[in-house]
Amino acid sequence: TVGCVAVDSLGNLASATSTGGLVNKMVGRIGDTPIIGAGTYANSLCAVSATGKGEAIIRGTVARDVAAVMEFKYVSLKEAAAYVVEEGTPKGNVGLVAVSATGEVTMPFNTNGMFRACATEDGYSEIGIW
Amino acid sequence: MGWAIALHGGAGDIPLSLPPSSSQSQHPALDVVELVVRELENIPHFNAGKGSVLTTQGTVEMEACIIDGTKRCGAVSGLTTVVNPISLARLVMEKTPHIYLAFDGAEAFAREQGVETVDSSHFITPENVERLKQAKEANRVQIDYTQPLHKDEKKETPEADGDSKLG
Repeated sequence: TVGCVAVDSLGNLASATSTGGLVNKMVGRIGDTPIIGAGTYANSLCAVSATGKGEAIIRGTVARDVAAVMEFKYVSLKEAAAYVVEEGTPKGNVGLVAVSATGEVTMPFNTNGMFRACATEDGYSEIGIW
Repeated sequence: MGWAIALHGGAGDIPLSLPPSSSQSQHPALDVVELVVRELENIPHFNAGKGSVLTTQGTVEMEACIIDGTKRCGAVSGLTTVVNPISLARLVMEKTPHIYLAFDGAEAFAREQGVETVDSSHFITPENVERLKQAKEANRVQIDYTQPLHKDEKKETPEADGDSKLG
């Protein structure tokens, strides 16, 4: 699975995710990626793109949960995403990238690795695997 | 000494403040996420577009989704010939009254919109044929970067709820 989230200088948010799914999956199986609120979500607060075991991400409505925790618990994107990844989903199944309307970036995961990279206007950038 | 790698983009008297035009292309966020995912779909090392993992029948079924902060969104599933699924998802968002098109309907929409399509074999890589073989030997459904079973590891019987513990 590949994904990208972005917030532009006008504060517009967007998220895009694309995948081939799971190895050896049944023909006709749909994963989390095209399910709005599971693998991909955006609203006026944040944009989220998730990856991992689709069935766990769908059950956990992961991408929507990040936005909902921000919205209803009034916490930062980083805290909301950490909560969803650490508390809301089974270990070893989920990773995500997300940005907020204020330009915050977070890339938590509970697997042993996630290919990831980010850059922000103030010059911060990060590339990582494990 | 283990592995090490370094790369550069050229040395010289690079102006500290690159002209804004080169650092900011003025693309809105929606264009940026689509363009980045298109690039990643075209890299065979990632599980999307070319390099998608295979179903139990050795076929490719790709899916994608795009959404913006106003919750305008588009999603596609079950694609077998579309080179960039993410761009078709964006066309679903912008050219139809729906959110999600799948399988034959999505393929027909792709032809109607004139997006680039190729034979399914374009997406299949030797690495993914090998991955599918490993997954079948282990009798499991797995995420693309799952390590092959060691010889002493027992075969897995998929759990009833569909969640393979080694997935």
